[in-house]
Parts: sequence; C-alpha cells; structure tokens
Amino acid sequence: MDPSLALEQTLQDISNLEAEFHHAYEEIGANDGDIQEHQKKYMQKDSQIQKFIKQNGAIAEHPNESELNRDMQSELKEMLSLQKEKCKLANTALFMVAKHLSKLERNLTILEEDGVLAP
Amino acid sequence: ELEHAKELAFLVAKREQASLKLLEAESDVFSDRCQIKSLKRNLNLSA
Amino acid sequence: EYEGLREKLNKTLLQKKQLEDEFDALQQEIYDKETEYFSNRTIATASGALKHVSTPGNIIKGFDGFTKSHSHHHHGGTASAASSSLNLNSLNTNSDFPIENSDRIFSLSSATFIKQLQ
Repeated sequence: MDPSLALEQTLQDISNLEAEFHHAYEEIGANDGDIQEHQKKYMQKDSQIQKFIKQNGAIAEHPNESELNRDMQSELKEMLSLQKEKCKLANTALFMVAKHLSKLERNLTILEEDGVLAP
Repeated sequence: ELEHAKELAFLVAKREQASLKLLEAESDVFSDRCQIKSLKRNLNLSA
Repeated sequence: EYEGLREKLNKTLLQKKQLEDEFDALQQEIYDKETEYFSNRTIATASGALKHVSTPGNIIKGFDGFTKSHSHHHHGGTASAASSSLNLNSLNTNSDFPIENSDRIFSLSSATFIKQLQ
C-alpha cells in the first residue's frame, strides 16, 4: 500500500458520507419538529387542567380530566418514540464516521510501519 | 476532517441522549402528578 | 405516602431542570464547534509549526475536490471565531471562510436552534 492509494481508498469509502450525514441530520431535525408539535398539544392540555385547578382548587376534578390525561399520555408516548428514533439516527451517523476514521487510522499505522509515511 | 466530523456527531448523539432523558423525566413528572392528585382527593387535601 | 410522592416529584423536577441545562450547554457546544470547524482551520506541520489551511473538502461540502487542490498558507492575522455565546447575529467573522447558516447541519437538526434563529 502506498499513501496515494490509501488516500484514494479513503476518499472512495467516504464518498457517500456527506449525503448520509445530510440525510441523517435532516431526519433528526424533521423528527424534532414533530416532537415540538406534540409538545405544544401536550402543554395545551396540561394548561387546561392547571387552569381548572387554579380556579377550583386541587380536589375538584376537571370534567374531561381522564380524557385529557389519556391524550397527554398518548402525546408523551409519541414524543418518546420519535426521540428514540432521533437517538438511533444520531448514533448511526456517529458510527459511520467513526468506522471510516478508524479504518483510515489503521491504514496510516500500516504506512508508518512500512516506512512510506513519516509518523 | 473526519475527526472534526466525529466530534460533532458525538456531541449531537449526546444532545439527543439528553433530550431522551428529558422526555423520560417529563413522563415521570406527569405520572407523579397524576398519583399526587389522586391521593389528595382521597385524603381531601385542598392545599 | 403523600409527602413521599411530593418529595419524589420535587426531585424529578430538579432533575428535569438539570437536564434542560445540560441540553442547552450541549447545543452551545455544538454551535461553537461548528464555528471552530468551519473557520479556524489550523494544522500542525511536520516541523511542529502551525499553519492555517483551506482544505477543499469537509463533511458538509463533500470531499470531491480533495485531491485536486492543495492546502495553502495564510499569513498574518488570526481568524477570529464567532462569539461563543449563542449570538446568532454575529456568526463567523473570518471573511476567508464565511459560514452559511445552512452549513450548520448539526445545530439545524435541533428545532430549538431553528426557533432561536427565527
């Protein structure tokens, strides 16, 4: 192996990395936008309950409380699912670049050991 | 370049992990509040 | 049981606040790293001296031109990085390497950051 070949190989390996990164982070951003929407709905329902408690005390139950609680739980579940997806995407992007970097570092070590590349 | 990219990718992964923990905490807050409300009503605590 | 639940809730609320702070700190760090990555491009030469370079490829633009162009020296003047606070009005001040907002794909993957931009 010589340095120029190693460079060519690396460039070939990472030729798609730019597109993969853009895709991953766009997906993360899109999911985050969806989470924000769910968060808004969650807060709206929560504020209905909080407002009722302020006006009527902590004992009185909001007429739609169980329905509101169910909806809020559903929003939370959706947000958690989207967030886990975002974590997966972020970890995948990290893994991709780490894999390529690791391979490059191994190649550099070989070249240094062979004496064709200064350490 | 790859090291820089990896560093940034790592920070984003950390950020998303923090976001996940935040949502889990939000979920805990919700369920704790539901339990407290229920207990307050049973004990007739108006505070 | 009631007091125990109240204490548990208080602890969770405190934990939530700490996580929010951690999230904000990470967002800031990502922003600063992006600024550093795209503006101050300093590498060490074989002799150990530092030089500014302009590499034609990165994770944002791709690496197509990597073997075609070579690094070149910048003499005089140190590239100044953008303010480290999330001051979105004063982005990179190094005119040689202007940072477009659209280059910040890592920051832009957060809807919170986009809201702040807006």
